[in-house]
Amino acid sequence: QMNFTGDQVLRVLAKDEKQLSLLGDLEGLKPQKVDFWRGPARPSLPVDMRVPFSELKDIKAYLESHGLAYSIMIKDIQVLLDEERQAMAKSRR
Amino acid sequence: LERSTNSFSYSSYHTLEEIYSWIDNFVMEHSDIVSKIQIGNSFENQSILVLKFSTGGSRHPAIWIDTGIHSREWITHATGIWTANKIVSDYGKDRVLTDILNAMDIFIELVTNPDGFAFTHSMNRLWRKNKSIRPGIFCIGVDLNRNWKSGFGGNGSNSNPCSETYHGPSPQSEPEVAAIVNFITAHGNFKALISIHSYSQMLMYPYGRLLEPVSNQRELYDLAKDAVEALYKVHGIEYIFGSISTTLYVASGITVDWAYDSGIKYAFSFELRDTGQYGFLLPATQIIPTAQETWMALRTIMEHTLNHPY
Repeated sequence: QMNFTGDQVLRVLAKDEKQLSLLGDLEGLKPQKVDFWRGPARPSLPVDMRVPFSELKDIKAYLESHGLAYSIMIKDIQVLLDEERQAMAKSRR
Repeated sequence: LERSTNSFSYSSYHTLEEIYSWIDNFVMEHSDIVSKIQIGNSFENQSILVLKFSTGGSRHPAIWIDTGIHSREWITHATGIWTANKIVSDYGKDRVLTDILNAMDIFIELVTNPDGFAFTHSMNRLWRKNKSIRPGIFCIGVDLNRNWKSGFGGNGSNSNPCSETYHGPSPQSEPEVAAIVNFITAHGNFKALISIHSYSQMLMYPYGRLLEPVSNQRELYDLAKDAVEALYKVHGIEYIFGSISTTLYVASGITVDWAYDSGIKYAFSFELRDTGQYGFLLPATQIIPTAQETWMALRTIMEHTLNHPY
């Protein structure tokens, strides 16, 4: 199983179409590095993206440099995955 | 593997093998009303299975429900399994469901993307696409919800094979999509299609590829409103609703657009719980509440379909 330790899901609220487009650019720049859970659509909808731990510093810097406000929705994906696997194992027992 | 549906935990997530084993037991235990149909094979040669709920008769009008076209959306498979069990439990007890099943057949495809789903268990929990590979292309998989022959390759899909929304080389290039197209087309009497995704808590109707409203937009809007109200009454969970392109985003080559363009007037797409706290990693403790509320919305759509023949 792939390990997602330290990977985070960031929620970004774009203020306008220009900021949305900057988020869309991320997919073109790093298609395998940023995984949009909710892709850029319109300013009223938040964008959720999973960012690998190795890319977090760069992506957060990109967001901050373009004035894109973000919050951390999931601090460490692996913690949730471990809980999920434990629940499945417990259910099987 | 769990050997009887009585010992199956509906409040847990399960592997592909467990679900397929459950299907075999379920069909055996309810052979008067449920049968299993293999409609094709996946890219990696897994069986593509559909449950058929029918009280008899030939070529009844039918309702299609699919879950798990995006493999990481585990809550959808779990909701589908619970729903299948709900149908056999409530037939003969719930007047609305009984009326529906006496007049119509219901088809449920629980694991629409079996290769991707197996991969989420074995290797990468967050895998979305199928597992098809092509010579000379480095990246794996096609987004099965961009591979349909309706606005194929348009806005909201991607030509880059490494993208999560890669539409594939041609419409219906993927065996998982082609199997459904062939089955529904050959049947020829589907009246409703409901494709279940997660997450975002939304109920939507066509189009995804166009901002323009469909011809029966008012009817679909009113029906979606009724469905989310029925859903809300169960656990107080709020859904937003509207057309896909105006509610979520523009997306081309999607299931419900194809269904609508193929003459299936009641085409809906769900995005189940939650709104982002857990996203695709919704805890198993939320499976049953999610399924319970989704059932009331499904029932509302199916009842409307029954009462508005066309």
